[in-house]
Amino acid sequence: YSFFPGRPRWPDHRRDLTYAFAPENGLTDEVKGVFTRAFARWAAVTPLTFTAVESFRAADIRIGFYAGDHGDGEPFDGVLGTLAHAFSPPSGHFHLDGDESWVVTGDLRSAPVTAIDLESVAVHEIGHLLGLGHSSVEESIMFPTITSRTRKVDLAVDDVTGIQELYGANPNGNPSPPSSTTTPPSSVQERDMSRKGGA
Amino acid sequence: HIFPNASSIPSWLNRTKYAWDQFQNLKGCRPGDHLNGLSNLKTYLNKFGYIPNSPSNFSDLFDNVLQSALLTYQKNFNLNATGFLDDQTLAQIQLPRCGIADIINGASSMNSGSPVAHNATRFHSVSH
Repeated sequence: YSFFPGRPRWPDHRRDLTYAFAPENGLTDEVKGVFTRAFARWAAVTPLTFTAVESFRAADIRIGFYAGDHGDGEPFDGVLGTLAHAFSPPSGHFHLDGDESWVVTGDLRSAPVTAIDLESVAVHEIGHLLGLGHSSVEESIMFPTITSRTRKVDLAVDDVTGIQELYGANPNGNPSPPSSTTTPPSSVQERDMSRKGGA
Repeated sequence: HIFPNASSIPSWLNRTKYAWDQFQNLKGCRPGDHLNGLSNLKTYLNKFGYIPNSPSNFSDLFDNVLQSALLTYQKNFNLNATGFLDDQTLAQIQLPRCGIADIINGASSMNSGSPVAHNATRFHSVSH
C-alpha cells in the first residue's frame, strides 16, 4: 500500500463522513445501494462511518458520473481507458466515467467486453478518498487496473493494513480482515486475455 | 450508462474501439525505434506519473526517458523489467484503470520505491 504525498487523511474531528450523489445523475436506489455497500467495506475496518445525505453541496464526499471534460482538468476518455478518479482527503470529489457500461449486480460471464462492475471501482476510489494511493499487490483493492467483467470488492490484507495505519481499526470490528477475492469466470477471462494479449 | 445487470447492456454499446487499443500497434518496440504512436504512449506514462515532465509535445522516438519510464512501470506492476514493449507490458497498459497517477510529484509509490511505501511492498520490489 501507499499514501498520497504528505499522507493527507480526514482529520480526527471528522470521523463521521457524509456522502451525496450529483442530483443531475438521477441515480436509482439500487445504484446508490452499490456505493452504500462499498463504503461499508471500509467502515468495517476503520473507526469511520459513512452516511448518505441529500445535500450534494454540504456532503463531505460528492459522487457523480461525468463524460469527457467535466471541469476538473482530468477529462474522461470514453469507453474503457480511465474508469474513474477520486481526490485525496479532504477533497471528497469522486468522479466516474459516464461513458462506461457500469453493471450494478449479477453474473458478468455473459457480459460484453466493456462491462465494468460498479462496486469494484467504487471500493477502489473510496480508498483514494480516505487517503490510500495505489498498491503493487495485485490482489489488493488499491491495485490500479481492473479487467472488465471482473468483480473484486473484498479488501485485502494490504488494503486493511494501509487504511488502519491512517485511522486505526474499527473498535467494534472484526480484527481479522477479509480475504480478497477476484472472480473473473475462467472462460471469460481467457477470451479477455486473448484479446488483450494476456495480463 | 448504468445497467442493473450485464444482460441489459445493449449490443450497440459493445464497441470495437477502446481508449487504449491504439497501443497494440507498438508491440515489440525497443529503444532507438521511431514509431508513430510512441508519443501517445509517452503522454499516457506522463499522465500516470512515469514521465515527470510534460513537454508541449512528445516525440515518437523510443528514447531513454521512455525506457526508464517503462522500467519503473514494469516494477510497479510486477512485470519482467525488460525496458521495452513486450506483450505483458502492453497488455497491462491497455487494461482499464483508475485515473489517479501511480507516482505523484515523484514521491508516491508502488514497487518503484518511496519513503511512504510499506516495508513489505519494498521487500516485494527487491525480489524482482
